[in-house]
Amino acid sequence: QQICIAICNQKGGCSKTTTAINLSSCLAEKGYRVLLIDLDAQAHASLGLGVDIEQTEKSTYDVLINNAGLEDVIQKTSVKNLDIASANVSLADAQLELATVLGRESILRIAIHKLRLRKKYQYTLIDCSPSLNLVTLNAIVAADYVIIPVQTHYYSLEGMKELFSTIDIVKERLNFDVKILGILATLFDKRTKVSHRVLDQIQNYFKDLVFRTPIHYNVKLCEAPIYKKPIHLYARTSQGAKDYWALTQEVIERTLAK
Amino acid sequence: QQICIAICNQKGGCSKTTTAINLSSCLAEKGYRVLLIDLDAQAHASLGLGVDIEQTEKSTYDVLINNAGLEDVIQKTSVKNLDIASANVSLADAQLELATVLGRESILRIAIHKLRLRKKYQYTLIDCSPSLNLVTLNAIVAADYVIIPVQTHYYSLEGMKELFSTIDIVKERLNFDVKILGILATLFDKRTKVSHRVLDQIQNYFKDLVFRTPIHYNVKLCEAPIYKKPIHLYARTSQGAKDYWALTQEVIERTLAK
Ligand SMILES: Nc1ncnc2c1ncn2[C@@H]1O[C@H](COP(=O)(O)OP(=O)(O)OP(=O)(O)O)[C@@H](O)[C@H]1O
Ligand SMILES: Nc1ncnc2c1ncn2[C@@H]1O[C@H](COP(=O)(O)OP(=O)(O)OP(=O)(O)O)[C@@H](O)[C@H]1O
Ligand SMILES: [Mg+2]
Ligand SMILES: [Mg+2]
Repeated sequence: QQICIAICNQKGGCSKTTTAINLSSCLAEKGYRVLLIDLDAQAHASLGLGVDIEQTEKSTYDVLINNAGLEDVIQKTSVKNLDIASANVSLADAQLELATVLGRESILRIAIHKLRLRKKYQYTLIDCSPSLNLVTLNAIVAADYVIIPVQTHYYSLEGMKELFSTIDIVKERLNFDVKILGILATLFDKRTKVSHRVLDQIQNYFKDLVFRTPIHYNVKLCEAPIYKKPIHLYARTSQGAKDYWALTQEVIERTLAK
Repeated sequence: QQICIAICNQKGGCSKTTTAINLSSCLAEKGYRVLLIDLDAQAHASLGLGVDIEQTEKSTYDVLINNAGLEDVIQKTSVKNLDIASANVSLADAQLELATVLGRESILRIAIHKLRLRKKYQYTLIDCSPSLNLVTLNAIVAADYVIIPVQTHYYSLEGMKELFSTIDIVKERLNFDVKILGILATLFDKRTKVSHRVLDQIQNYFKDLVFRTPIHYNVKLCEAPIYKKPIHLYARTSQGAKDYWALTQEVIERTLAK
């Protein structure tokens, strides 16, 4: 199998990158060959896995704009079985430069197809920036599945209408098979009633679409990137590690069933 | 005095709206006449102060695009001395519609000037969306001061380069007097070492520019908008209320000195 999962939500700071890093690392730990594609000019996924952005000549920007192959951009990480196609600040211009390109939303999908002729990754994960711009659209068009992380805060559900309608339009016109793999409740602070209230809201509204395990607020998760490590290597017994292992198990179940 | 303060940071979820609501409410409580201008299509400042968005015919979108006066858009809030010019989802289109308008970054400034011929507000605060687009530029061009809320998380400093260079360019070309009133450390979780580390980093780097009081992470602050109340009315003795009173005091000192 070769499955591609985009991690999307135009809301800032709802744990897309933390999910991208830790879900891909846990899948790699389980023995799958995993590629993480960083599609955010902020490059936090790349930085959090120890990529030296300054020293890396080509990035996903070159794949989208300069016709580079993904294989020219891919490097190993310190996590066994996990490779990364890193980002850099040039991606901030990609949105504008793609505007007039023919098939501008399909560039990444074609690049992944070409890569698959040479290199087999069982899981490809894409970390998106907090926007629904042309770069993020490339991720949704390339993906088999979308994971939507949502912070359990008041108002978090409202931003999702726009994301869902974007996915519907992509499904209708560009990628007929894309599906939502699941909604992931993140930054869940179990001591607070507002967190529980929003989690109930999410579960009542989206039902089986919601991953069973919410990702709890856990300080270890915001420390791990400082040490360039995924949570299961930085703090193996932490709540954060437990939550991401549980998510990984559920992602495997939901994707293998298809 | 009539002072205009824009609350800006293109990073999502770093407490712009929470700061806009509570700083403007505390200033109003101190007896100042305050106007809060909501410039975010998500309209969280408007919602958090109890505005019925569906029932409100005109919004700041109409001020930017349809030549409406701010006075047509302003309504009272349940907080004495605090009025609001509310937002709605139409603002999402303003960025594109403004692109070809002459003087497109100066529309709000002119609207505020016209308002001042009729209505005196000692403080006008502007809540911005998490972007540096044309709508946010209108806020920076209209402002005497900018407050920059920054979450005390790893990476939070990096996004600030772009914001600072944007303010520099505005200062150079469109608004020669705009100044940074201060950097506000937000969502400061004093139990975690990463929070302290980032706070030290911010204070070492920006020195006197940093407001003395960080805003601590306090659950009451994320509950207050559910009840459509500012923190000092929702939870008067909470850490969140204390922090915003301290900030208000410091904002008054820094703006009255000029
Ligand atoms: N479950 C968690 N517990 C504690 N901290 C977390 C958790 N998830 C994320 N964080 C921290 O919150 C901040 C934002 O998380 P992250 O970068 O993953 O969000 P994002 O959605 O990728 O943000 P952006 O929209 O800017 O790309 C980071 O400092 C991260 O370390
Ligand atoms: N100091 C705090 N303590 C606890 N919760 C907070 C605090 N500040 C903000 N929050 C909560 O965090 C979330 C994000 O805050 P807020 O909406 O103020 O950020 P923002 O910068 O305006 O976000 P956006 O970029 O989406 O406009 C909200 O649910 C809010 O209630
Ligand atoms: Mg991210
Ligand atoms: Mg806001």
